[in-house]
Amino acid sequence: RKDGLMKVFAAISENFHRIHKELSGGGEAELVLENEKNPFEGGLLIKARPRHKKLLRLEALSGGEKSLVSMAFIFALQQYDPSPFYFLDEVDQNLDAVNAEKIAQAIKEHSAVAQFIQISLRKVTLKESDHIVGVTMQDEGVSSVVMEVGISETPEAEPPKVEVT
Amino acid sequence: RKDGLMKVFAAISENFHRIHKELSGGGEAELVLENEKNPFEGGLLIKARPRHKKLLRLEALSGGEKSLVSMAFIFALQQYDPSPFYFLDEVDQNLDAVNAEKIAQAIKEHSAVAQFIQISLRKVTLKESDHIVGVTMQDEGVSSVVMEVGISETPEAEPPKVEVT
Amino acid sequence: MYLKEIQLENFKSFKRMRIPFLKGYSTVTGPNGSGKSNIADAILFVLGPRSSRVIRAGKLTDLIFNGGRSKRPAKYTRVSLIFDNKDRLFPVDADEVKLTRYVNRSPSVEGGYNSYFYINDRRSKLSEFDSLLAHARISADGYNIVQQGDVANIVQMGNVDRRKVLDSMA
Amino acid sequence: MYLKEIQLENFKSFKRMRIPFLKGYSTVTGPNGSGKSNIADAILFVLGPRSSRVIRAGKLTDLIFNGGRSKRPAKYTRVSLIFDNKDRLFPVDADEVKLTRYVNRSPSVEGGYNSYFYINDRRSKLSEFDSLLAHARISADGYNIVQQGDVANIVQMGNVDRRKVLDSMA
Ligand SMILES: Nc1ncnc2c1ncn2[C@@H]1O[C@H](COP(=O)(O)OP(=O)(O)OP(=O)(O)O)[C@@H](O)[C@H]1O
Ligand SMILES: Nc1ncnc2c1ncn2[C@@H]1O[C@H](COP(=O)(O)OP(=O)(O)OP(=O)(O)O)[C@@H](O)[C@H]1O
Ligand SMILES: [Mg+2]
Ligand SMILES: [Mg+2]
Repeated sequence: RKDGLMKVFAAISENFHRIHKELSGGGEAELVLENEKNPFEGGLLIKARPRHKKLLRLEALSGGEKSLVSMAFIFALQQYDPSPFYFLDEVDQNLDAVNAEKIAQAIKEHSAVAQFIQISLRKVTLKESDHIVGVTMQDEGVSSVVMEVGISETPEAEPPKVEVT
Repeated sequence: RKDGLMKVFAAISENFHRIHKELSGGGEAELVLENEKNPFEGGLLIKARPRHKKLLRLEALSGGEKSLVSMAFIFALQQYDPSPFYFLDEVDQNLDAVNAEKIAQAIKEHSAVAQFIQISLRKVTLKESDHIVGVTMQDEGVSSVVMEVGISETPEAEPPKVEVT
Repeated sequence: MYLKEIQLENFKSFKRMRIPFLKGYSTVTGPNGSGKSNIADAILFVLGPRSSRVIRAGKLTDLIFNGGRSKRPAKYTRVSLIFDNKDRLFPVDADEVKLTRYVNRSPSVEGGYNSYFYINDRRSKLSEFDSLLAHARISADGYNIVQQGDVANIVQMGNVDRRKVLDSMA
Repeated sequence: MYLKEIQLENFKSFKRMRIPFLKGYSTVTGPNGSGKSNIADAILFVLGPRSSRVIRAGKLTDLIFNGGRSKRPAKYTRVSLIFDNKDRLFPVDADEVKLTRYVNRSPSVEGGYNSYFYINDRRSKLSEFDSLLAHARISADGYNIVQQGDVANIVQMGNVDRRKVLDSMA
């Protein structure tokens, strides 16, 4: 049991370190087991150093820096045990335009080997994707869906004012 | 003591109901004391019904609907005990462009009687304000500030690439 | 293998809807409260019958369409996920695999509902479902499906809870 | 009464900076990690000495500039808030009121730091500070200052904690 966990830990922390460096443009982050001898007695810590800064407690990072750490952790797990399809719900909420775009570009790259479906309100994200699906609630309390909404109809401009098909 | 709380409760729940209706374009929301006879024995519940929908448990609301409920609660508290200045940090994260704009317009109205300073990454919010302050970290790990950044330099376009004064 | 279509009947804010998906990278957008996250819940409803991931509902029957403003509440909900199976990642000899879950209100039964599973419209047991999903490495646990708010939770959760995420991968 | 300027010296990611503010509605923007929320922390540092609202720091000395990538960590931090007081909301006979807080590392003292307060550059006691802020109805408790993440917390917090917010207003 311990061997199993240590093998998973080694592979995922290597993924995590590499992916965080890519997403944050040079930051350093690592996964640390609180108790390496008896891993099941302790927890799993994350230490992160954004680019050009000192090592910080996780709490002292900014909202966006925390999101990048989280996304690096999620991608590290996904790459350890690949699946044919992924669904992400508004993971770009805290990110500025540059970082939201970086995440979208990373997803675009991965989408060559697996299907990605991502819910987003951000234009910088929507324009990276191959297809956009619009969801509206025209009728009282009932949702409907429109395929291939154009970018100009996206939220930053106005919510999709579309005829429901 | 109980009388004091009941007086505060009555005034704030009235504010809350009115403000939520305005922000959500017609939704119904209310504050409910778990134990009206002995309020200190119970908690304070929020019940909300978005426009054109049935009454829902708070957990079943969407991310954006929850943010509107929270903002209505914050504004209800602020209007009960007015202060000369307010500071809001990225309260528009979960909101689509229409709701982010509604919140910004509500702040604009209140800013006639009190000073509001709001941190935001969203263009729809920045364009409602009278002044925009840009923060950047050009030098390694050191923040600096630029006054009166133009809208086109805002995050949705690109982070402010400005000469640091 | 990819998810080709989701068919929703009386699932949360959806009455009857077919949502086609394409390979590659799709995004879903729309106003607050329009029903985007309900699509993620529909996927979890089918893929994660044993999963502890809460579908933002108190009980399973909260997932059945409640009538919206003025319609009558529905008595059942049915969600089907249609996967392209040309690469036979699912050990089923068919180009498409349709996984369906059906729940109806049934006050006379303990728990107040019935729950049935179907593979290509043939009734099947939960264990058949489980083994099919395990073959294709599709799971509702782990972070193949990232719900709204999960990103913030990963940083805020306790260190032991975070280690448990790795335990489940071992 | 409004906040005219914030002066920061060695406060978190700010070395020396004066940030002027105008009346009405101002917004602050910039990339992730650039230092926006640190401005909110600077305001809480001065206005909320007794406040339980955590300034995302373990101990008070975590607020002192740590040197960034290659500079030396500073030994002290000083933050001043300058308010326009033409309407005499503060019971001080001056058109401007400057509230300053100064903290320096001092390993020989219990707790490892000293903390001093100043009103218009005159050293004062914490109780003077408190009474001045109470007069102007400026408080670090309640929701005059909404930190990043507070919006989500209001819905997620327990019902009793939410009631306690009202208790503090009564
Ligand atoms: N059983 C049900 N019957 C009918 N409608 C329901 C039911 N359960 C939830 N809803 C509706 O679904 C809505 C929430 O939808 P959802 O969470 O998918 O929104 P969203 O598009 O993700 O919005 P956001 O951008 O704010 O996250 C609620 O407002 C509610 O009206
Ligand atoms: N004592 C300190 N000395 C130097 N830098 C510090 C100190 N404490 C925090 N920081 C820096 O402040 C940064 C966080 O800044 P802040 O939280 O204000 O970002 P932000 O602009 O609000 O970003 P976001 O948009 O992601 O919320 C950290 O990356 C860290 O480098
Ligand atoms: Mg949602
Ligand atoms: Mg911030």
